[in-house]
Amino acid sequence: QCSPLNNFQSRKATELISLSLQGPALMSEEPMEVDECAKRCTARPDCRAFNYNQKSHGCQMLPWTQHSAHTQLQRNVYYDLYQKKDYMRDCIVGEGTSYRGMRSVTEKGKTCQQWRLTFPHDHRFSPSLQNGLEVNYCRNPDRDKRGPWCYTTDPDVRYQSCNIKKCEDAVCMSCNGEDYRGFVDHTESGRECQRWDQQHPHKHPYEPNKYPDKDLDDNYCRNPDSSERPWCYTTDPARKREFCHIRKCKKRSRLMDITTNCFKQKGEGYRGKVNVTTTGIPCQRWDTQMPHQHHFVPEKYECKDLQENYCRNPDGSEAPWCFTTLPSMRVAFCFQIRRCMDEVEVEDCYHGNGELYRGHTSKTRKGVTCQKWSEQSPHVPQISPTTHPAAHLEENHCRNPDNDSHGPWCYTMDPRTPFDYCAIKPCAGDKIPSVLENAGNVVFDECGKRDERLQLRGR
Amino acid sequence: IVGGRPGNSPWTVSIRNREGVHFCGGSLVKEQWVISTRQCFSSCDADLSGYEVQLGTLFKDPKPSDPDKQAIPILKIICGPSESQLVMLKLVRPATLNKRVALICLPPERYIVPENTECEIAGWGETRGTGDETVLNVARLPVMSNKKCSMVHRGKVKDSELCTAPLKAGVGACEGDYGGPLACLTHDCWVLEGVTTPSRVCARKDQPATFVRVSLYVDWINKVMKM
Repeated sequence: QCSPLNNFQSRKATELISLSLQGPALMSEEPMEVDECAKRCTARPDCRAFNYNQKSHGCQMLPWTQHSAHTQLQRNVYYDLYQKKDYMRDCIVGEGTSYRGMRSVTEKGKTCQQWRLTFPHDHRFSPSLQNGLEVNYCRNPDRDKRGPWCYTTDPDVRYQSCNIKKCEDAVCMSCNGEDYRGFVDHTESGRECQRWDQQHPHKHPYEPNKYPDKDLDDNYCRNPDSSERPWCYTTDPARKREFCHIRKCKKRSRLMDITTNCFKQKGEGYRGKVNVTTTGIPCQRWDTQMPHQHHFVPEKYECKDLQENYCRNPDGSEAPWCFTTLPSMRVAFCFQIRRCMDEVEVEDCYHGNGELYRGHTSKTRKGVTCQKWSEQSPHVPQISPTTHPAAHLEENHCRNPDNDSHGPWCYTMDPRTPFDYCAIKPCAGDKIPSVLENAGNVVFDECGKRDERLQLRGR
Repeated sequence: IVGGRPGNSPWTVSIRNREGVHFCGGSLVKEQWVISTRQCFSSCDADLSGYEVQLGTLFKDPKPSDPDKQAIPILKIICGPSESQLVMLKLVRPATLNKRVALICLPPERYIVPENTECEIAGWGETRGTGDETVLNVARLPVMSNKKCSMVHRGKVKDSELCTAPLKAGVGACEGDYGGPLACLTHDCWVLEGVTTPSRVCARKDQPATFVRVSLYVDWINKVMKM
């Protein structure tokens, strides 16, 4: 049940355009389903990619890829681009007979001879659309065991292997392979992987747009759920998912922040010794299966440091967690571990609410540069030197023109964050009056009302 | 909720991760805005694509065919003033208000809830064997003054915190309820006076529970929605 799309690498919301003025007839857009388009392109040796118009269901076959000269990728929400994997991968599958990459240097650094030439080395391979012997790219037209090769431009060396790595060896995985972004698309038993963006033959929750940071590209092996190793759903209806064979890196990568007294981000680097849940329930040891059975066996998750019964985050959950010693409660977060300060250091201070602050601090507590008060981009300000002429809204300095009780602020240069508070703290010794006094009248509109009858028959 | 009863809290939302698993609570303050706690999220600019809030259902895991269920993806997260521990979640689209989904009022700025005001906590978290964990549970708690609370805690409770009195039978928020509301009835309206934050006390009989005092952050909440 392989999809015809399995032969292609996709780029969503992208169109591949030709910069040359004249396009061949191949370029016209024909209406058909995306699978049909893929099938037809696969069958045609002169088709290397296709633009698919999601809106009109138009299929536009292309004789080039993004690596070809005079082409350009262009963002276009209506189009998805599919390019044949053989032209895109820098690694080989099997002996590499289908390799159509652009490597043109041998393992010893010699430049390859053009296939159409018979000098300096005469040979019997004539280029055709089918065999892909174009320019001077490494190819394997004779099923050489050592993979793609070429005749060299050195008269003394007739031919040489290009030493292009097999896909399973080209990119290694560290830890449990959550970071693996290589091109293996078969399981260790040789089954072809199902595309992550398809729900057939196996229905699954790992839709690529739900997990943008997991790079669930095409049908490549990935590890989005912190399994032992990268895996994929298979195209065999009888076998839901299987591990893939991928080489382990020799060197360990230490990209995450290791902390012991607090945790950063999701706490995947937390290595402290807290061993109870937020509400004080002792954690179960990772090396036992009682009271809860689980697959987070310390030996299989070496780099997750599943020591003793310490709170850890081996699976990318929201925070460090553990299996609890209560049979009725399988897992619980350790939210009581404090978060490390994720704010920048402050150098200045303000009095009161900072409404009289006239300093030069111009970055937010996250370190983002402030937008100039007089600018209209990236945010159109509701408060500006024109609307608040007395507020000293100079340059992009932090100010408090609306007497915000949380201190000086500014519009930010981050398009996703309209405003934020600044990297300034209240001055030491400044007495903040207590708020524990009643406010005046309380008026509410439509909010806060509920059908009390539902309360009674809630069950 | 420990010591609660199945009930109706139409502003309480369930926050779900990419696997659809409930991990924290929240309160619907505007059709497109939910308030929760910082501790539930990895960072103030976390990519929450795939995360969603679930509203309108009493069941923790309702059937997909449940006509009352609304599931709305989260568009972005905005962290509150540093000491607040609050976050606001903007939803991809507005929730539809009906019998099962309602907004909760925000308190007036710096409003202090009078002592002994009856309030409610609600959530789909742990019950510690005191109730049905498949449904939304609600429990009533009376407000305690910060002065008394500080005495029991043997330490100063901050102005930005709000306490509820301990009851003889253990009643309180527990794992999975964090981020949810402490709603108090004022002038016939339910008002979001507090937000449940993680603490080491899960319905301990002799200890008051503390919440984030929302009234101190109403200016920020309104500013975020306005901007």
